[in-house]
Amino acid sequence: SVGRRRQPNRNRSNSPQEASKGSTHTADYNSSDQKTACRKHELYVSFRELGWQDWIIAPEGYAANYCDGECSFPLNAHMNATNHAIVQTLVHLMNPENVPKPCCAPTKLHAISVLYYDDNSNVILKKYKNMVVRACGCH
Amino acid sequence: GSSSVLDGSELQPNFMHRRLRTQEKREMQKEILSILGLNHRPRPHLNSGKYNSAPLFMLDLYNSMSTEEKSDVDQYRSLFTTTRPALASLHDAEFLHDSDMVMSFVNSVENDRELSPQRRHHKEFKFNLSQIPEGEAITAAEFRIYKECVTRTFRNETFLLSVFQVVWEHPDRDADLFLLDTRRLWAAEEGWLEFDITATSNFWVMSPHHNLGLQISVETSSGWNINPKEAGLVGRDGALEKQPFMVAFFKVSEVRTRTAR
Repeated sequence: SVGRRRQPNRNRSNSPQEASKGSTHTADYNSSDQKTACRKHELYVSFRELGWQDWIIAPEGYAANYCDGECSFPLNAHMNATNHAIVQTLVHLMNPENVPKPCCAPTKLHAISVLYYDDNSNVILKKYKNMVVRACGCH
Repeated sequence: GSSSVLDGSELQPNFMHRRLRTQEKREMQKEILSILGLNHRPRPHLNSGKYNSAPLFMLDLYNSMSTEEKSDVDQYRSLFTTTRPALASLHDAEFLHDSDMVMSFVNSVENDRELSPQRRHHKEFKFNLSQIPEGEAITAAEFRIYKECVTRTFRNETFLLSVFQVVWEHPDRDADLFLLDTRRLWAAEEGWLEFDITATSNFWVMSPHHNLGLQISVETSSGWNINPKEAGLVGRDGALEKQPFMVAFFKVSEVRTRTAR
């Protein structure tokens, strides 16, 4: 039942039918998968470019990063896929119209510290949790 | 354009991107301010120089935090003993380790008031604690004042420095003071003096109308009151990097959720 139907807009070679045809196709799948697979992308939020250097003393900005990419069957390639993401994928394959694929989202987040002035020229040093994406995975 | 948050150079080549419109940029700024827990962009008044003692102290703490991603106190210890113990001490490193936020407060007293003859040498200090974010509880607070060496005038002299909390002010007589701490100082001594004002700061936060500031007085060993400046204590007219200030360490006391805007 998993391979019963194929969505018209999914012309990438990662459907279960094609994946099961043989090793050649699996190789094709892997090569395209590498380009679009869920992974971390670099994104720098610059406080300096926002024109905030008069009140933010440090840092000048931070590498926030973001996650983007496909979480497609099979999830073996996605080393950070959660166990539930595998179940989610299977249910999606059985009912693609109603059940979404797992999401590409952060699996590891780190904190940053920001040093800034308030309106009274007092200085605040604050830790902000979960600001930097260190790793992405399928959830 | 070039000042947009989404800088093309940081993105993958196949990522379709565009420059943010002015309104979008404003919205983006609002969103980032919201992440930082701020309602608006602060507008500090930095007339007396950007880097006086309080920001320098905070920068010391910041540098110690940013060079570590480690978490145990021993690592803070080694960091503070091997790198730059100039302003921040081991004491501060331990507070820092347990804190979610640190805040420094500049002295907001601009002119000496006319005090009674008995207290003519007292110096006043006031700190504006009104902008402490909600949900933050003070775990430690210090009043810091710098002492310079004064051996020329007072060779081998010792001084008694007293720090008071101003409890109540009266229109017709001296304010009621509560003695917080005393310290004996050598004339030749030089460096930052730290006074624990944790209880006082918590009281000021709970009851802002009682925040009437601190006073200090200095006595010689023979019991004469002298101007703190004569004992080497740096006041408002001293070097910027030696200005007295207050620092408080906070722990988040409640779970903060961002509300929809």
